[in-house]
Amino acid sequence: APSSAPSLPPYFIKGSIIQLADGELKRVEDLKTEDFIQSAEISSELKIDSSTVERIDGSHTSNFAIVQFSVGEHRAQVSVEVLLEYPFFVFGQGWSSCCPDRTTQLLELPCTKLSVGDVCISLTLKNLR
Amino acid sequence: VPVFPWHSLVPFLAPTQSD
Repeated sequence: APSSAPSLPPYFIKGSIIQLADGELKRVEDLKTEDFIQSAEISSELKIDSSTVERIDGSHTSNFAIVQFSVGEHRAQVSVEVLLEYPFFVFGQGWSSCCPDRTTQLLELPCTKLSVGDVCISLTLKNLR
Repeated sequence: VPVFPWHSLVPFLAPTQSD
């Protein structure tokens, strides 16, 4: 394995403590869609956008996937390269990744398969006026 | 025990400003 193998950030590991915008603490595996929406409503800088998965290109040999999203009402095209086990939060569904078996194995985070058409929670900056 | 802010869990996808 390469010595510079990338790893996921620690907050996706099951049991990690997450602070919502109102100060409430929850475990990462207990987060609900409403927690993100309500936190964004409180935030002065961030807003929730809907990002629809349009395409997933991945391979187990590289451990990476390129996920193409259509973001927000203007349907801007954004592509991100992530580890296969990187979890995204799908509206009304919860954590999902390109390879949920790896996510469950590495993070113990309950996870479903990310699919084309899924609508993920993402963030953008609020318009500052 | 570390406490992480909620927004660190969400990818920041900034659409390009086209209009």
